[in-house]
Amino acid sequence: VPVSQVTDPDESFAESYLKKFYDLTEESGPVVRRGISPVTKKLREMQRFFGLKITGTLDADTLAMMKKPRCGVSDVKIAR
Amino acid sequence: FSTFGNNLKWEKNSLTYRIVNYTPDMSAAEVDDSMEKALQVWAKVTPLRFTRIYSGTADIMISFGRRDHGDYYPFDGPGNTLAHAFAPSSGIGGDAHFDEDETFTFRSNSGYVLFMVAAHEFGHSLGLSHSDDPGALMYPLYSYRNPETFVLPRDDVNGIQSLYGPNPDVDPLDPDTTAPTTPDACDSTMVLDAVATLRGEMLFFKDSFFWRSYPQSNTPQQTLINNFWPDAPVDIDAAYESRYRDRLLLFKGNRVWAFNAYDLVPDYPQSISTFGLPASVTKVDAVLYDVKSHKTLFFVGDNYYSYDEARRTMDRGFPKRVDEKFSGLTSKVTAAFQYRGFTYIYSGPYMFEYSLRTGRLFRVLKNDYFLRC
Repeated sequence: VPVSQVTDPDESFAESYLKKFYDLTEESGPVVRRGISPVTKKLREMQRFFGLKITGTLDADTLAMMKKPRCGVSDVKIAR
Repeated sequence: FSTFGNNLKWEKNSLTYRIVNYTPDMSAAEVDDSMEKALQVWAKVTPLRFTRIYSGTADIMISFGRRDHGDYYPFDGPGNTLAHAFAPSSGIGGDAHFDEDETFTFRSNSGYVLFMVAAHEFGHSLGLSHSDDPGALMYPLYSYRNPETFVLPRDDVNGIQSLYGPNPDVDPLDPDTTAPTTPDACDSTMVLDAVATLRGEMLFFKDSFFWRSYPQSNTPQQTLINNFWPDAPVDIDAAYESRYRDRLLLFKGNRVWAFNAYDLVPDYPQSISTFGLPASVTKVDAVLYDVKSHKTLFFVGDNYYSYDEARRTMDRGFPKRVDEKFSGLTSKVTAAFQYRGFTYIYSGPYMFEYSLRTGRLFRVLKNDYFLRC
Protein backbone atom coordinates (compact mmCIF):
# COMPACT_ATOMS: atom_id res chain seq x y z
CA VAL A 1 0.00 0.00 0.00
CA PRO A 2 1.58 3.30 -0.98
CA VAL A 3 2.49 5.58 1.89
CA SER A 4 0.39 8.73 1.87
CA GLN A 5 2.33 11.69 0.56
CA VAL A 6 -0.08 14.19 2.15
CA THR A 7 1.17 15.77 5.35
CA ASP A 8 -0.57 17.85 8.01
CA PRO A 9 0.78 21.10 6.55
CA ASP A 10 -0.57 19.98 3.19
CA GLU A 11 -4.03 19.48 4.66
CA SER A 12 -3.87 22.89 6.24
CA PHE A 13 -2.75 24.38 2.93
CA ALA A 14 -5.56 22.61 1.10
CA GLU A 15 -8.19 23.85 3.53
CA SER A 16 -6.90 27.39 3.13
CA TYR A 17 -6.98 26.96 -0.64
CA LEU A 18 -10.56 25.75 -0.61
CA LYS A 19 -11.61 28.64 1.63
CA LYS A 20 -9.99 31.15 -0.66
CA PHE A 21 -11.02 29.77 -4.04
CA TYR A 22 -14.03 27.50 -3.42
CA ASP A 23 -15.89 29.28 -0.63
CA LEU A 24 -15.31 26.60 1.98
CA THR A 25 -16.97 27.91 5.13
CA GLU A 26 -17.41 26.76 8.69
CA GLU A 27 -20.97 25.43 8.64
CA SER A 28 -23.15 25.61 11.68
CA GLY A 29 -26.02 23.24 12.50
CA PRO A 30 -26.16 19.83 10.82
CA VAL A 31 -22.79 19.67 9.17
CA VAL A 32 -22.82 16.28 7.61
CA ARG A 33 -25.49 15.20 5.19
CA ARG A 34 -25.25 11.66 3.89
CA GLY A 35 -21.75 11.48 5.33
CA ILE A 36 -20.31 14.12 3.00
CA SER A 37 -18.15 16.64 4.80
CA PRO A 38 -17.89 20.21 3.52
CA VAL A 39 -14.21 19.67 2.72
CA THR A 40 -15.01 16.58 0.67
CA LYS A 41 -17.71 18.45 -1.20
CA LYS A 42 -15.40 21.34 -2.00
CA LEU A 43 -12.59 19.01 -3.02
CA ARG A 44 -14.93 17.38 -5.49
CA GLU A 45 -15.93 20.78 -6.84
CA MET A 46 -12.30 21.73 -7.29
CA GLN A 47 -11.41 18.41 -8.89
CA ARG A 48 -14.32 18.73 -11.29
CA PHE A 49 -13.27 22.24 -12.26
CA PHE A 50 -9.72 21.19 -13.07
CA GLY A 51 -10.61 17.95 -14.81
CA LEU A 52 -9.01 15.81 -12.11
CA LYS A 53 -10.25 12.44 -11.00
CA ILE A 54 -13.12 13.22 -8.64
CA THR A 55 -12.23 11.43 -5.43
CA GLY A 56 -13.23 13.93 -2.77
CA THR A 57 -9.89 13.23 -1.11
CA LEU A 58 -6.69 15.20 -1.01
CA ASP A 59 -4.66 12.97 -3.32
CA ALA A 60 -1.28 13.82 -4.77
CA ASP A 61 -2.67 15.11 -8.08
CA THR A 62 -5.10 17.43 -6.32
CA LEU A 63 -2.42 18.79 -4.03
CA ALA A 64 -0.09 19.34 -6.98
CA MET A 65 -2.80 21.28 -8.78
CA MET A 66 -3.35 23.45 -5.71
CA LYS A 67 0.31 24.38 -5.64
CA LYS A 68 0.49 25.61 -9.22
CA PRO A 69 0.90 29.38 -9.68
CA ARG A 70 -2.46 31.00 -10.26
CA CYS A 71 -4.72 34.02 -10.09
CA GLY A 72 -5.98 35.08 -6.66
CA VAL A 73 -9.62 35.40 -7.71
CA SER A 74 -12.04 32.69 -6.59
CA ASP A 75 -13.08 30.00 -9.07
CA VAL A 76 -16.66 30.04 -7.82
CA LYS A 77 -19.16 32.76 -7.04
CA ILE A 78 -18.77 33.68 -3.40
CA ALA A 79 -21.94 34.60 -1.56
CA ARG A 80 -20.36 36.96 0.99
CA PHE B 1 -16.24 30.99 -19.63
CA SER B 2 -18.13 32.58 -16.75
CA THR B 3 -18.97 36.08 -15.62
CA PHE B 4 -19.41 37.53 -12.15
CA GLY B 5 -23.15 37.79 -12.65
CA ASN B 6 -25.39 40.54 -11.33
CA ASN B 7 -24.63 42.37 -14.58
CA LEU B 8 -21.20 43.35 -13.27
CA LYS B 9 -19.83 45.11 -16.33
CA TRP B 10 -18.84 48.59 -17.31
CA GLU B 11 -21.72 50.66 -18.62
CA LYS B 12 -19.42 52.65 -20.87
CA ASN B 13 -16.96 51.64 -23.59
CA SER B 14 -14.29 54.25 -22.87
CA LEU B 15 -12.23 53.26 -19.87
CA THR B 16 -9.18 54.80 -18.28
CA TYR B 17 -6.22 53.07 -16.69
CA ARG B 18 -3.34 54.25 -14.57
CA ILE B 19 -0.12 52.48 -13.67
CA VAL B 20 0.38 53.52 -10.06
CA ASN B 21 3.78 51.95 -9.46
CA TYR B 22 6.28 49.58 -11.05
CA THR B 23 8.07 46.33 -10.42
CA PRO B 24 11.88 46.47 -10.34
CA ASP B 25 11.95 43.19 -12.30
CA MET B 26 11.48 45.01 -15.58
CA SER B 27 12.08 48.45 -17.04
CA ALA B 28 9.25 50.96 -16.82
CA ALA B 29 8.94 50.89 -20.60
CA GLU B 30 8.51 47.10 -20.54
CA VAL B 31 5.81 47.36 -17.87
CA ASP B 32 4.03 50.10 -19.84
CA ASP B 33 4.19 48.03 -23.00
CA SER B 34 2.98 44.86 -21.28
CA MET B 35 -0.01 46.60 -19.73
CA GLU B 36 -1.00 48.40 -22.91
CA LYS B 37 -0.79 45.22 -24.97
CA ALA B 38 -2.71 43.28 -22.32
CA LEU B 39 -5.58 45.75 -22.54
CA GLN B 40 -5.48 45.66 -26.33
CA VAL B 41 -6.13 41.90 -26.18
CA TRP B 42 -9.65 42.76 -25.02
CA ALA B 43 -10.06 45.97 -27.04
CA LYS B 44 -9.40 44.05 -30.23
CA VAL B 45 -12.55 41.95 -29.85
CA THR B 46 -14.93 44.42 -28.20
CA PRO B 47 -16.03 48.06 -28.48
CA LEU B 48 -13.94 48.85 -25.37
CA ARG B 49 -11.23 51.48 -25.69
CA PHE B 50 -8.59 52.31 -23.10
CA THR B 51 -6.91 55.62 -22.35
CA ARG B 52 -4.00 55.99 -20.00
CA ILE B 53 -3.98 58.68 -17.36
CA TYR B 54 -1.08 59.63 -15.12
CA SER B 55 -2.77 61.05 -12.05
CA GLY B 56 -6.05 60.89 -10.22
CA THR B 57 -8.39 57.90 -10.18
CA ALA B 58 -8.75 55.73 -13.25
CA ASP B 59 -11.32 53.01 -13.83
CA ILE B 60 -8.52 50.44 -13.77
CA MET B 61 -5.82 51.24 -11.24
CA ILE B 62 -2.78 49.00 -11.72
CA SER B 63 -0.28 48.46 -8.94
CA PHE B 64 2.37 46.12 -7.56
CA GLY B 65 2.30 45.18 -3.87
CA ARG B 66 3.22 42.39 -1.51
CA ARG B 67 1.56 40.60 1.42
CA ASP B 68 -0.94 43.00 3.02
CA HIS B 69 -1.35 45.79 0.50
CA GLY B 70 -4.52 47.48 1.65
CA ASP B 71 -7.45 45.50 0.23
CA TYR B 72 -8.09 42.64 2.75
CA TYR B 73 -6.80 40.10 0.19
CA PRO B 74 -3.11 39.77 1.10
CA PHE B 75 -0.63 38.15 -1.23
CA ASP B 76 1.29 35.10 -0.11
CA GLY B 77 4.94 35.52 -0.99
CA PRO B 78 6.66 33.85 -3.94
CA GLY B 79 4.61 31.34 -5.89
CA ASN B 80 0.94 30.36 -5.54
CA THR B 81 -1.09 33.55 -6.02
CA LEU B 82 0.45 35.87 -8.62
CA ALA B 83 -2.13 38.65 -8.90
CA HIS B 84 -5.79 39.48 -8.52
CA ALA B 85 -8.29 41.99 -9.86
CA PHE B 86 -11.74 43.27 -8.98
CA ALA B 87 -14.94 43.10 -10.98
CA PRO B 88 -16.30 46.29 -12.57
CA SER B 89 -17.70 48.77 -10.10
CA SER B 90 -16.81 52.11 -8.57
CA GLY B 91 -13.90 52.50 -6.20
CA ILE B 92 -11.67 49.43 -6.15
CA GLY B 93 -13.75 47.82 -8.89
CA GLY B 94 -11.67 47.11 -12.00
CA ASP B 95 -8.36 47.52 -10.18
CA ALA B 96 -5.58 45.01 -10.76
CA HIS B 97 -2.90 44.14 -8.21
CA PHE B 98 0.26 42.17 -8.93
CA ASP B 99 2.28 40.33 -6.28
CA GLU B 100 5.67 42.00 -6.06
CA ASP B 101 7.16 38.87 -4.50
CA GLU B 102 6.92 37.21 -7.92
CA THR B 103 9.49 37.64 -10.65
CA PHE B 104 7.85 39.15 -13.70
CA THR B 105 9.42 39.17 -17.13
CA PHE B 106 8.82 40.85 -20.45
CA ARG B 107 9.04 37.74 -22.66
CA SER B 108 11.27 35.19 -20.96
CA ASN B 109 9.89 32.03 -19.39
CA SER B 110 12.42 32.40 -16.56
CA GLY B 111 9.68 34.22 -14.65
CA TYR B 112 6.01 35.05 -15.10
CA VAL B 113 5.38 36.94 -18.31
CA LEU B 114 3.71 40.12 -17.11
CA PHE B 115 1.71 40.52 -20.30
CA MET B 116 0.03 37.13 -19.80
CA VAL B 117 -0.73 37.74 -16.12
CA ALA B 118 -2.05 41.22 -16.84
CA ALA B 119 -4.21 40.12 -19.76
CA HIS B 120 -5.84 37.57 -17.47
CA GLU B 121 -6.37 40.07 -14.65
CA PHE B 122 -7.85 42.64 -17.00
CA GLY B 123 -10.37 40.00 -17.98
CA HIS B 124 -11.59 40.21 -14.38
CA SER B 125 -11.40 44.02 -14.49
CA LEU B 126 -13.87 43.88 -17.37
CA GLY B 127 -16.27 41.38 -15.85
CA LEU B 128 -15.06 37.86 -16.62
CA SER B 129 -14.65 35.25 -13.92
CA HIS B 130 -12.61 32.06 -14.35
CA SER B 131 -13.08 29.58 -17.16
CA ASP B 132 -12.68 25.81 -16.80
CA ASP B 133 -11.39 25.57 -20.37
CA PRO B 134 -7.67 24.78 -19.91
CA GLY B 135 -6.85 26.64 -23.12
CA ALA B 136 -8.62 29.82 -22.12
CA LEU B 137 -6.79 32.95 -20.98
CA MET B 138 -9.27 33.11 -18.09
CA TYR B 139 -8.30 29.64 -16.86
CA PRO B 140 -7.10 30.30 -13.29
CA LEU B 141 -3.64 28.72 -13.61
CA TYR B 142 -0.68 30.53 -15.13
CA SER B 143 0.49 29.26 -18.53
CA TYR B 144 3.53 30.48 -20.36
CA ARG B 145 2.67 31.66 -23.85
CA ASN B 146 4.77 33.66 -26.28
CA PRO B 147 3.43 37.21 -26.03
CA GLU B 148 4.58 37.89 -29.59
CA THR B 149 2.21 35.30 -31.04
CA PHE B 150 -0.59 35.25 -28.48
CA VAL B 151 -4.12 35.16 -29.90
CA LEU B 152 -7.10 35.41 -27.57
CA PRO B 153 -8.77 31.96 -27.48
CA ARG B 154 -12.33 31.48 -28.63
CA ASP B 155 -13.69 30.79 -25.13
CA ASP B 156 -12.44 34.19 -23.94
CA VAL B 157 -13.78 35.94 -27.02
CA ASN B 158 -17.18 34.37 -26.40
CA GLY B 159 -17.05 35.43 -22.77
CA ILE B 160 -16.12 39.06 -23.23
CA GLN B 161 -18.46 39.48 -26.20
CA SER B 162 -21.33 38.13 -24.09
CA LEU B 163 -20.81 41.26 -22.00
CA TYR B 164 -19.87 43.91 -24.56
CA GLY B 165 -20.49 42.56 -28.03
CA PRO B 166 -17.94 42.40 -30.85
CA ASN B 167 -15.53 45.04 -32.07
CA PRO B 168 -17.54 47.12 -34.56
CA ASP B 169 -14.34 48.04 -36.42
CA VAL B 170 -13.37 44.47 -37.29
CA ASP B 171 -14.78 42.15 -39.95
CA PRO B 172 -15.74 38.95 -38.04
CA LEU B 173 -14.99 36.92 -41.15
CA ASP B 174 -11.41 38.18 -41.34
CA PRO B 175 -9.20 35.07 -40.94
CA ASP B 176 -6.61 37.14 -39.06
CA THR B 177 -9.07 37.35 -36.21
CA THR B 178 -9.68 33.63 -35.94
CA ALA B 179 -9.58 32.60 -32.30
CA PRO B 180 -8.14 29.18 -31.42
CA THR B 181 -10.39 26.61 -29.74
CA THR B 182 -9.41 23.96 -27.23
CA PRO B 183 -9.50 20.46 -28.73
CA ASP B 184 -12.09 18.17 -27.25
CA ALA B 185 -11.29 14.56 -26.33
CA CYS B 186 -14.98 13.79 -26.91
CA ASP B 187 -14.78 14.86 -30.56
CA SER B 188 -14.94 11.54 -32.37
CA THR B 189 -13.64 13.12 -35.57
CA MET B 190 -10.49 14.51 -33.98
CA VAL B 191 -7.24 13.42 -35.61
CA LEU B 192 -4.40 13.53 -33.10
CA ASP B 193 -1.10 15.14 -34.07
CA ALA B 194 1.03 12.61 -32.21
CA VAL B 195 1.00 10.05 -29.40
CA ALA B 196 3.93 9.05 -27.20
CA THR B 197 4.70 7.43 -23.91
CA LEU B 198 6.69 9.13 -21.19
CA ARG B 199 7.88 7.20 -18.15
CA GLY B 200 4.76 5.09 -17.95
CA GLU B 201 2.27 7.76 -18.98
CA MET B 202 0.62 8.22 -22.36
CA LEU B 203 0.70 11.63 -24.02
CA PHE B 204 -1.75 12.64 -26.74
CA PHE B 205 -0.87 15.79 -28.69
CA LYS B 206 -3.25 18.07 -30.55
CA ASP B 207 -2.64 21.70 -31.58
CA SER B 208 -1.18 23.60 -28.60
CA PHE B 209 -2.40 20.99 -26.11
CA PHE B 210 -1.72 17.53 -24.89
CA TRP B 211 -3.51 15.07 -22.63
CA ARG B 212 -1.73 12.98 -20.01
CA SER B 213 -3.17 9.58 -19.30
CA TYR B 214 -1.74 7.37 -16.58
CA PRO B 215 -2.79 4.10 -15.01
CA GLN B 216 -3.90 5.55 -11.64
CA SER B 217 -6.53 7.77 -13.21
CA ASN B 218 -9.46 7.28 -15.57
CA THR B 219 -9.46 10.95 -16.47
CA PRO B 220 -6.82 12.26 -18.85
CA GLN B 221 -5.53 15.69 -17.92
CA GLN B 222 -5.45 18.30 -20.63
CA THR B 223 -2.96 21.14 -20.55
CA LEU B 224 -0.92 23.37 -22.82
CA ILE B 225 2.23 21.83 -24.26
CA ASN B 226 4.21 24.89 -23.23
CA ASN B 227 3.14 24.46 -19.61
CA PHE B 228 5.40 21.44 -19.43
CA TRP B 229 7.93 22.24 -22.11
CA PRO B 230 8.18 26.01 -22.62
CA ASP B 231 10.67 25.50 -25.46
CA ALA B 232 8.55 22.96 -27.36
CA PRO B 233 6.81 23.57 -30.67
CA VAL B 234 3.05 23.26 -31.02
CA ASP B 235 1.03 21.67 -33.83
CA ILE B 236 3.64 18.94 -33.95
CA ASP B 237 3.91 16.19 -36.55
CA ALA B 238 5.18 13.33 -34.44
CA ALA B 239 6.59 12.36 -31.05
CA TYR B 240 8.23 9.41 -29.35
CA GLU B 241 9.96 8.45 -26.16
CA SER B 242 13.40 7.00 -26.64
CA ARG B 243 13.76 4.84 -23.58
CA TYR B 244 17.25 3.99 -24.71
CA ARG B 245 18.27 7.63 -24.36
CA ASP B 246 15.60 8.65 -21.80
CA ARG B 247 14.38 11.44 -24.05
CA LEU B 248 11.06 12.70 -25.34
CA LEU B 249 11.44 13.83 -28.94
CA LEU B 250 9.00 16.13 -30.72
CA PHE B 251 8.99 16.64 -34.48
CA LYS B 252 7.72 19.57 -36.47
CA GLY B 253 8.62 20.16 -40.08
CA ASN B 254 12.27 19.35 -40.66
CA ARG B 255 13.28 19.83 -37.03
CA VAL B 256 13.31 17.75 -33.89
CA TRP B 257 13.36 18.83 -30.24
CA ALA B 258 14.65 16.54 -27.51
CA PHE B 259 13.65 16.86 -23.85
CA ASN B 260 15.04 15.27 -20.75
CA ALA B 261 12.09 15.59 -18.37
CA TYR B 262 11.10 19.27 -18.77
CA ASP B 263 14.44 20.53 -20.07
CA LEU B 264 15.42 21.01 -23.68
CA VAL B 265 18.56 19.00 -24.36
CA PRO B 266 21.50 21.26 -25.34
CA ASP B 267 22.06 21.75 -29.08
CA TYR B 268 18.41 21.11 -29.87
CA PRO B 269 16.37 21.65 -31.97
CA GLN B 270 18.22 19.86 -34.74
CA SER B 271 17.43 18.91 -38.29
CA ILE B 272 15.67 15.58 -38.80
CA SER B 273 18.45 14.79 -41.24
CA THR B 274 20.62 13.97 -38.21
CA PHE B 275 18.70 10.68 -38.07
CA GLY B 276 19.95 9.87 -41.55
CA LEU B 277 16.69 10.68 -43.28
CA PRO B 278 17.26 11.81 -46.87
CA ALA B 279 17.09 15.50 -47.73
CA SER B 280 13.90 14.86 -49.68
CA VAL B 281 12.10 14.16 -46.38
CA THR B 282 11.00 17.54 -45.05
CA LYS B 283 8.64 16.23 -42.37
CA VAL B 284 7.53 12.95 -40.84
CA ASP B 285 3.93 11.81 -40.32
CA ALA B 286 4.51 9.70 -37.22
CA VAL B 287 7.28 8.00 -35.28
CA LEU B 288 7.19 4.67 -33.45
CA TYR B 289 9.76 3.48 -30.93
CA ASP B 290 10.09 -0.28 -30.49
CA VAL B 291 11.00 -1.06 -26.91
CA LYS B 292 12.39 -4.52 -27.66
CA SER B 293 14.73 -3.77 -30.55
CA HIS B 294 15.45 -0.10 -29.71
CA LYS B 295 14.55 0.71 -33.30
CA THR B 296 12.62 3.82 -34.22
CA LEU B 297 10.34 3.76 -37.24
CA PHE B 298 9.73 7.00 -39.13
CA PHE B 299 6.54 7.08 -41.19
CA VAL B 300 6.69 9.28 -44.26
CA GLY B 301 3.77 9.02 -46.65
CA ASP B 302 3.39 5.40 -47.82
CA ASN B 303 6.86 4.47 -46.61
CA TYR B 304 8.77 4.08 -43.40
CA TYR B 305 12.41 4.20 -42.30
CA SER B 306 14.09 2.29 -39.50
CA TYR B 307 16.62 3.96 -37.20
CA ASP B 308 18.88 2.11 -34.78
CA GLU B 309 18.91 4.03 -31.46
CA ALA B 310 21.92 2.15 -30.12
CA ARG B 311 24.13 2.71 -33.15
CA ARG B 312 22.47 6.03 -34.05
CA THR B 313 22.34 5.13 -37.69
CA MET B 314 19.60 4.52 -40.23
CA ASP B 315 19.19 0.86 -41.07
CA ARG B 316 19.99 -0.18 -44.61
CA GLY B 317 17.35 -1.15 -47.11
CA PHE B 318 14.93 1.64 -46.28
CA PRO B 319 12.50 3.15 -47.05
CA LYS B 320 10.04 0.30 -47.26
CA ARG B 321 6.33 0.41 -47.86
CA VAL B 322 4.18 0.67 -44.73
CA ASP B 323 1.80 -2.05 -45.90
CA GLU B 324 4.75 -4.46 -46.25
CA LYS B 325 5.19 -4.32 -42.49
CA PHE B 326 1.64 -3.62 -41.34
CA SER B 327 -0.77 -5.77 -43.27
CA GLY B 328 -3.63 -3.85 -44.83
CA LEU B 329 -2.47 -0.43 -43.69
CA THR B 330 -2.76 1.71 -46.80
CA SER B 331 -3.98 4.99 -45.33
CA LYS B 332 -1.76 7.72 -43.93
CA VAL B 333 -0.23 7.08 -40.50
CA THR B 334 -0.93 10.03 -38.23
CA ALA B 335 0.45 8.75 -34.90
CA ALA B 336 1.99 5.62 -33.42
CA PHE B 337 3.15 4.19 -30.10
CA GLN B 338 3.59 0.94 -28.21
CA TYR B 339 1.82 -0.20 -25.10
CA ARG B 340 2.11 -3.50 -23.27
CA GLY B 341 3.83 -5.16 -26.19
CA PHE B 342 1.28 -4.09 -28.81
CA THR B 343 1.87 -1.51 -31.51
CA TYR B 344 -0.86 1.06 -32.07
CA ILE B 345 -1.04 2.89 -35.36
CA TYR B 346 -3.39 5.84 -35.72
CA SER B 347 -4.77 6.66 -39.09
CA GLY B 348 -7.29 9.50 -38.99
CA PRO B 349 -9.86 8.86 -36.25
CA TYR B 350 -9.07 5.13 -36.06
CA MET B 351 -6.42 3.15 -34.28
CA PHE B 352 -5.03 -0.19 -35.45
CA GLU B 353 -3.58 -2.71 -33.04
CA TYR B 354 -0.69 -4.68 -34.50
CA SER B 355 2.03 -7.10 -33.61
CA LEU B 356 5.21 -5.37 -34.72
CA ARG B 357 7.00 -8.69 -34.98
CA THR B 358 4.53 -10.38 -37.33
CA GLY B 359 2.71 -7.37 -38.79
CA ARG B 360 -0.57 -9.01 -37.91
CA LEU B 361 -3.57 -6.78 -37.34
CA PHE B 362 -5.47 -7.70 -34.19
CA ARG B 363 -8.11 -5.02 -33.83
CA VAL B 364 -9.42 -1.80 -35.29
CA LEU B 365 -10.35 0.64 -32.54
CA LYS B 366 -11.59 4.17 -32.23
CA ASN B 367 -9.44 7.12 -31.19
CA ASP B 368 -11.01 7.23 -27.74
CA TYR B 369 -9.80 3.76 -26.76
CA PHE B 370 -6.93 5.24 -24.75
CA LEU B 371 -7.88 8.93 -24.72
CA ARG B 372 -11.15 8.66 -22.84
CA CYS B 373 -13.99 11.08 -23.34
